[in-house]
Amino acid sequence: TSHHKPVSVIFPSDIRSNSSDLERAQKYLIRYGYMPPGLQQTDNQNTLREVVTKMQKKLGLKETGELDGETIAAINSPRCGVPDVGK
Amino acid sequence: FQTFEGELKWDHNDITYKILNYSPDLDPEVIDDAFARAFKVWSDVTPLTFTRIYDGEPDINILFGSDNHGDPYPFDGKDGLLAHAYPPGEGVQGDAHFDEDENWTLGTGVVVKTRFGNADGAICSFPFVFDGETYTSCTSAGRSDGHIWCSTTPNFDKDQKFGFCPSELLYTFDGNSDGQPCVFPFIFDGESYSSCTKEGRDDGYRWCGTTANYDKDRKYGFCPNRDTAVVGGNSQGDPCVFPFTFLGKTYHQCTSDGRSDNRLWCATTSSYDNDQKWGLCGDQGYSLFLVAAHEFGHALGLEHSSVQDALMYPMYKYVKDFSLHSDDINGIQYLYGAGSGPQPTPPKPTRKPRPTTTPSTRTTTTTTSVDPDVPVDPTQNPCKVKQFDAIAEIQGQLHFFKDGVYWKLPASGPPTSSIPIRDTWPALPSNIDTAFQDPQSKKIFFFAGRRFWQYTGNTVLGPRSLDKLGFEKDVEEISGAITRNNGKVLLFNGENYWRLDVKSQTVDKGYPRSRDEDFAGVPLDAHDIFVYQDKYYFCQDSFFWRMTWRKQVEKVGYVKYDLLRCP
Repeated sequence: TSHHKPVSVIFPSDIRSNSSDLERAQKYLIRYGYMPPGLQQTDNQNTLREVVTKMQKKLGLKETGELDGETIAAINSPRCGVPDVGK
Repeated sequence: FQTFEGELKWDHNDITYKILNYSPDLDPEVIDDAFARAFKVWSDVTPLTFTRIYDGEPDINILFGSDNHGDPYPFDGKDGLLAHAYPPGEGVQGDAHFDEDENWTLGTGVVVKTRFGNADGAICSFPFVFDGETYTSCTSAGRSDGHIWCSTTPNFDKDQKFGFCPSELLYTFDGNSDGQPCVFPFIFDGESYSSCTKEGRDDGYRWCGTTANYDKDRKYGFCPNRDTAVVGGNSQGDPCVFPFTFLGKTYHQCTSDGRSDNRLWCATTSSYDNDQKWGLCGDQGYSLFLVAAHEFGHALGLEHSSVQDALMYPMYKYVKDFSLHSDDINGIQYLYGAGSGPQPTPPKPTRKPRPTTTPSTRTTTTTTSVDPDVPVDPTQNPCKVKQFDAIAEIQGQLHFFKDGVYWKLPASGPPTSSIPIRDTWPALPSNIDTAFQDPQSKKIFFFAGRRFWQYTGNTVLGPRSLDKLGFEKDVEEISGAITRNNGKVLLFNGENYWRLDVKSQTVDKGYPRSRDEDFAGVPLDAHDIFVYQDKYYFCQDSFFWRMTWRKQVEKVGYVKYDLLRCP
């Protein structure tokens, strides 16, 4: 076993924003056409649930309305930039 | 499947495209090929054809760009959003944009296509052994001129196959210098630069002067990424510098030290401690072919699908052996209809190769058993050649050319011994693209790149340039020839063909013509085209398509078994 203490360096530009899953999900839902900009300000849980369900349906995911693991993984996946809904 | 609102589609089937720039991640030839294959995905199942143009306004413009790249939808750096495209229409509509901040590969790691050397542009084989040492990246070891190279087989010591790796010392791309390499040092804005720089640009592309003074000559080009180029960090595109020091320790390869996410990184100067310049070492990257095929789906009128295995599903997923999902086929055929019928399918092998008991190379053995895991020397046995440089009927006998030698097909059985090309036609280079004998004059013509030779008996004329025959500058080679008994010969390149008058040695007016229109049903990327016993042969990979003079495909067979008669 190594007696050295592991060194961890924070590399420049490696400091990512500490945005939450919810914030990242809202950005994703707006960018890809599921939610109009500004709606996230209302913080309406029921509306968000509806929108998440719409996204899950569109992407062929299990429709839970929750930001569950599968949905978060989809949000973090590399993808095409063309919106899924709308123009 | 989904189509865009209003069912946007092209009102014509002959779609044109233009590649506006290249990514430094891949050799331009690899990029051209990836896009061509991506279009073929759609042309295979529709009546659509795709033609690349170099001038004028195409239907589909293709570009690479970072962040804000000229449209209202900026990219987002590495990962996340990979590319986007617009539905059919005028202007930006139909265009496809690819995020330069991605690591573009063919999906399985860095693709290093070589130039020059003796491997005919093959891809590097990593790791490889040279002088008993193992190398996992291109190296300048064994050379004193700084050029980096790699072996294109796992063992250079044994196979001696090599090529030079992309570097700014070998070539540049785009710019205005016609691919000339960088000249170091060069002057820009009064400053001297001894390596590629991003100065003077805001798009992150690395460039250099191709003369010693950019301020005076204004000659420049963009630097291809080396195989050790980093992704992200604060040195995008710069090569790793080995060895480098990090926290006082010296590193000779990428390391995950100092990171909690185990990703490999390197410094791009000799000391991270002093300069703090770094980037992540190349990963699997994203397949340009797969992403392009998806984006071209948008450019043709398809929206995202909800079927997770469909190409038009919005998330990226690497698949090795790609085939179009029925959902995609239904979608595109809903818009454009089906093609004119299935293409001939190559036959499946009916026999398994037997392992050889004599794996040694460089013998004159005529054994035809093949162990796919054992490197072979194809110059000794035509049955082991995967793809010939050229095939031609000369003096009634079929000739197979490869790497400086040729074989003649005997009356029965496979050819037994090779003949050095230089013994018969001493003026020729080792690798030729096409050969044919004019049936009337009996003159034999050979083509290699943009040069050609004419042999009449032992008398040779050439090399002369394709210009002399009336070919445009963009015709880089002749990939095949179909001779006729009227003093004319058809010469092929890519999707076009020309008719050459052998006597006047000029291309007839009205050419080039589209091969797809006049020779339907044979592969457009055939690499050997020739006439044998009055039938036309189009070879692709290890197969041939045989066509009658009425231009009907009558057989698809193996070059190895059906032409060479290998057991």
